[in-house]
Amino acid sequence: YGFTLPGWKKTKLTYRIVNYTPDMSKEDVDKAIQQAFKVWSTVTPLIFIRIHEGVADIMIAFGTKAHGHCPRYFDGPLGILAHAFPPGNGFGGDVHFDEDEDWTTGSAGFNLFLVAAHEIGHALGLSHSNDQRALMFPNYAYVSLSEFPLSPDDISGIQSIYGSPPNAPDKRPATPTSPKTCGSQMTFNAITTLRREVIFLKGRHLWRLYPDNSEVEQELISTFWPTLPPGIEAAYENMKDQILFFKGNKFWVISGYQVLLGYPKNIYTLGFPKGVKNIDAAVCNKNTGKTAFFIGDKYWRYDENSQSMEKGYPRQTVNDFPGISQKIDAVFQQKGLFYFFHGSKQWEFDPITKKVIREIKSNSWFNC
Amino acid sequence: SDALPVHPEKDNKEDAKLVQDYLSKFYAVEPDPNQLGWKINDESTAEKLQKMQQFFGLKVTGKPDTETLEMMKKPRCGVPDVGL
Repeated sequence: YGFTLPGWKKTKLTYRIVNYTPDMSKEDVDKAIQQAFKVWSTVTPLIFIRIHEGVADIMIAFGTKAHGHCPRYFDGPLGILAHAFPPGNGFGGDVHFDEDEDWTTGSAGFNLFLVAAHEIGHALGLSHSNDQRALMFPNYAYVSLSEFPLSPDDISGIQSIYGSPPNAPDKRPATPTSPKTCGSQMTFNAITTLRREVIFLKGRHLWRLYPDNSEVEQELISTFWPTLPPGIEAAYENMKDQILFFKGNKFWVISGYQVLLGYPKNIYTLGFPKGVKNIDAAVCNKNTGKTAFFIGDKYWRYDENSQSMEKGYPRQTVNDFPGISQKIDAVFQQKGLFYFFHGSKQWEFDPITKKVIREIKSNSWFNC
Repeated sequence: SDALPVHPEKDNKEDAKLVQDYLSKFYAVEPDPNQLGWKINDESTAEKLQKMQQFFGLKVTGKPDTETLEMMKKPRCGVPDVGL
């Protein structure tokens, strides 16, 4: 992390939303900004008060190209999304969003809550972090909103300026909360086997479990693989005791818990055409040495022996996996059977009889 | 062949502009927005490029290689990465 001292001299700070984007309802903008401030008040003694007139410590506005007297300009769609100024008078603490972007409450376009939380980090005195898992990393990265967006690096940075919250630690988590595996709507981004283990991934967390003795261990992905980004989208174990992780059009290969040198590589090196932007799920059938890559309602098949994509693909998933008709979040193989995950459900599928055996809840592996 | 004519010189020009814009925005010392006056930043392009590659954990070559250009094209925050 980095910071620009001295930071604000007071713990009660005011903010004002000067104008709005037409991309979102006013209520959604208000909520996104309020939630973004809450992220920082959770881990510091700071208190944020909204005002509707006059000059606030943190003035928040949307603008395009050269906007007002701001010395920094925006650049149209993409490129620069927003900027903010470190604590101080005048522009100090102000946050500006580029109205030429598509602001949203979800994962499409740019999520206003996530960008606002980053920019407010600047308005409080943080500069950019070169830790790719940090919210204060310069590049935009969408992470699941069920996750607390601050990484340990962000929290260390802001607490080095303002200290930690005065309340007893049990009232406000000084460390990020993580998804509860036994929540009724628990979903996963990617699942893979690793020898006798099954590894479930979601956001920046992973759970390792041994199906035989149902012991579960939860960790941050970065604990095992610091160079892997959060939000891995697909993962599978190949025939060579390696795991492949996919995010966007990149993939990493892990062997013996080490990320192999030269990764990430583009998925195009596996034989995907340029039109493929990311992979939803992947599984290698250990009985045939063929890997299925699922994208939307279709799948591709890759021959691990010849290390090449097979001809005649993509094919409709449902034609070769009857009953698997939804977009697949994650899939893995266990004792010869496939487990397909979508939302809070999973389907146990027999690749020999090509039948769905049963439908179960996604978190059935966690003995909830 | 009916392949589209390739304009390597045009691509190079665009890449060179992308690099210059990126480095001047994020790797040049920024004057304080509340005070007039400029700080002259006389680091060379290669030095700034090396700083950027170091920051993003890329191979530090001082040259605009493919992965460096890819990183520069990603949507990001407009605050400089070095000394405000």
